[in-house]
Amino acid sequence: PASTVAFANQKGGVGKTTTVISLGAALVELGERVLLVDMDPQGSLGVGLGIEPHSREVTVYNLLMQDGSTFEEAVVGTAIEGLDLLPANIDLAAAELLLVQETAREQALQRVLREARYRYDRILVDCPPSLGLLTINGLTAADGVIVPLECEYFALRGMSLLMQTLERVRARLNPDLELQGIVATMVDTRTLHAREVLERVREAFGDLLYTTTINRTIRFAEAPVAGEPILTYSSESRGAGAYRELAREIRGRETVS
Amino acid sequence: PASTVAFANQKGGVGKTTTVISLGAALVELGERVLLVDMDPQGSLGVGLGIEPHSREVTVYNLLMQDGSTFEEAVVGTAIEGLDLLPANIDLAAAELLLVQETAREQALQRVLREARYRYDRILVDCPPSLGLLTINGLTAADGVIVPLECEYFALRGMSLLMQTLERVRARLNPDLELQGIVATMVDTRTLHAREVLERVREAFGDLLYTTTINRTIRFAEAPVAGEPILTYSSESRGAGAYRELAREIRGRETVS
Ligand SMILES: Nc1ncnc2c1ncn2[C@@H]1O[C@H](COP(=O)(O)OP(=O)(O)OP(=O)(O)O)[C@@H](O)[C@H]1O
Ligand SMILES: Nc1ncnc2c1ncn2[C@@H]1O[C@H](COP(=O)(O)OP(=O)(O)OP(=O)(O)O)[C@@H](O)[C@H]1O
Ligand SMILES: [Mg+2]
Ligand SMILES: [Mg+2]
Repeated sequence: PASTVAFANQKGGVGKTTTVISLGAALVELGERVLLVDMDPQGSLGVGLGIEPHSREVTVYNLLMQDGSTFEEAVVGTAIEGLDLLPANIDLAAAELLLVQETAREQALQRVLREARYRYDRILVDCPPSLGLLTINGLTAADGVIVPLECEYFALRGMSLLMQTLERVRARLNPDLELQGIVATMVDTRTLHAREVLERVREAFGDLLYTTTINRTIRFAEAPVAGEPILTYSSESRGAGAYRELAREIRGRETVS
Repeated sequence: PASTVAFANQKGGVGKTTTVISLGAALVELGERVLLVDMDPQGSLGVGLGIEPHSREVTVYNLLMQDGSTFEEAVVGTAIEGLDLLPANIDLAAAELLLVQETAREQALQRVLREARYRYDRILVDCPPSLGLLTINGLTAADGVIVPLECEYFALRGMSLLMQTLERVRARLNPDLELQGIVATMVDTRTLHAREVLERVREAFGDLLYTTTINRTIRFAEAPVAGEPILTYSSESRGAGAYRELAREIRGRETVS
């Protein structure tokens, strides 16, 4: 079955959605069949891929609530052959409240993906900027978690909380959950501040920090307006190249371990 | 009593916390007594002001849950005379789940601030990056809301959802809630993309967009490391000046209306 990876960080705006879209497209270039799953009621994954999430009748919400909808009704093809999307929209915000009362509320996404795992090589889950039930579902359904981290102080300070949450999920819900790595995003190599924060992350997390870093470039903000990943929007750009490099590094680490 | 303003945007990383800290400090410079209230379990307001929120025994959480703690026990002075903080930490995440079952759950913060409003000229509430119960509490307790908006596509797309939420809060919980304005943050005047998005915001929201815009500068990321607002960390910087200008514009609009 497909390996499932959650992208989580409760700090907002650190590049979770951009990483899921860009990495997904880069893995497809390497020949993988990839499913992207949006667990954020903002629906940014769909927006970034030119798919209007708010007009979809059936989304991940319906599958989580088990209202009889099927995976086939919810999943959407993207403009990239081999890259599918399980979209979210504002309905998902209701799931967070409704799931609280359900038994096995943390395993709702795991149930949804049980069959889908046989149709793809990899499933990437985009989490919202919080540590609530939607993110916990993403972490419980996943084999591993990758943490996009903007090199700034608030995000750095938030890491201990995130690590505690991963530990709690591992202890109570998903013993095999592995922290696969931390990817430094939006790095502005010209500033001392970014270099200092990057150094502190390297000291604290060592090899967990991917050697590939993603520099800040305006191309990332432009690509969603065109509704496509930077990999196709600006294929020769440094930003596209950085995520191709990250995809190779992630696959390289898998064969080693 | 003090006018209470919530700073809300479910899009993450758009400058909510930075705006609350910077604007708070600028209003104190103009002679106001200001209370900052953190409704985000990340506790960034405290972190940005050099106050360690995770070591506080009594925070806004205890007051929301009415466990017998007093406002005096929770409130913390900052290094700036006239600027106080009601801190939050991870305990607040529990409040979101616990409050769901309570009656009048949306008015918990309103009750907490009822007396405090007589000790300050202005109360600024920092909301988390979501439209859940903590943000709804902030909007219900407030007279007005200011929306920090990064000039990027995902944040722009999120505005319709935010406006719908404000409308719902106004209809059901707080009829006097006024959208005071939208402040463009992290503006990179060199890029066409930022100018294009800014133009779209101006078309969609007209006078609601403050004429003061906050440009992107690394000073904002450096100030939290020093545990102080940019107003004191780098008083002569463009970033500090921009928030002084915003404070004057906000007060100027109040005398007119
Ligand atoms: N390397 C980069 N350089 C410049 N801009 C970037 C980069 N990565 C992402 N961005 C931009 O930064 C903004 C935030 O990124 P994104 O929305 O992916 O973060 P997020 O963590 O998913 O946010 P949220 O917490 O709201 O879900 C977007 O406008 C995106 O286009
Ligand atoms: N005008 C600016 N120029 C450059 N950096 C900025 C600016 N405003 C804020 N920042 C930086 O951007 C990052 C995000 O800002 P901030 O944390 O205030 O946003 P937020 O909306 O409160 O995030 P969250 O959604 O996680 O609560 C911080 O590192 C901050 O220092
Ligand atoms: Mg996102
Ligand atoms: Mg914040």
